[in-house]
Amino acid sequence: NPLPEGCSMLEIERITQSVLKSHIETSHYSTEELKRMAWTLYSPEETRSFQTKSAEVMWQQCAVHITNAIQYVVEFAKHISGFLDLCQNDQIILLKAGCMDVLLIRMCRAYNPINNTMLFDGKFATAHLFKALGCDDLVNSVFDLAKTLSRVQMSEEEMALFSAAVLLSPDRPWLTDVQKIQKLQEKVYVALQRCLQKEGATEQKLAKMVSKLPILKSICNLHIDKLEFFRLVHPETAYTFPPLYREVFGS
Amino acid sequence: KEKHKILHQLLQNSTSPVDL
Repeated sequence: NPLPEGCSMLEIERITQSVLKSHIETSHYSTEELKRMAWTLYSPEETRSFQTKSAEVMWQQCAVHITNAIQYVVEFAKHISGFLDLCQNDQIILLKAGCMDVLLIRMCRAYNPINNTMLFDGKFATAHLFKALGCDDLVNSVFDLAKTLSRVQMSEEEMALFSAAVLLSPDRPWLTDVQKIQKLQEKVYVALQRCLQKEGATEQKLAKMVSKLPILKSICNLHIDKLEFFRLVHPETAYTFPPLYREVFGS
Repeated sequence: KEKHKILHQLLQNSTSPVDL
């Protein structure tokens, strides 16, 4: 893997460290905490109480959680070396377009493949718990993605670099300085390749990660479709969603 | 800028997420 032009090994190392540090500092739970919580499940009664909530209440609750997680992704982005050197227009475009991708990648940390459950509001939940949302296809896609991503067994360093690479996608529409972002992404991918080599992983592992990108994109689009439909049916509730959520997922 | 007021604020402030 040749180094990008004008880029030293020292710089790749600096990027690796900054991205990993940022990922760890902006992850709500550490891997140890997640391991400890993995068997704290919602009881059947608790699950039923979520299932019998109204769609409005459940959407509101999920929107609040997603908004909270977005704030962490913004902080993650800010600490990736080079991100804040981009013009603010591009920073906002990258975040609006990529924060859901990063959230989905991060979700596989909070997924337990043994019982197909995911951490939600302090306990692990099955996909059925989210029935009231009226988006079974979206919820099932998220769980399926978490399942396939967890099989890749990314280390924290790999996940950090993969998240950064996805966030720094130069093909997002309306970007001003595509070249600058392209160079940054290239460096992050080199850092990811070096990290995989260091850990003795095969080339296939990177291919497996990259092969998930179209699925990430389709889930992001599905979320927007579902949100638009919800907005049509329940405009007043959608208006009370957290302002940051509306800002990021508004048209 | 007005449309993305909160994102602008988050990008400019130096607080950590725990303070948000």
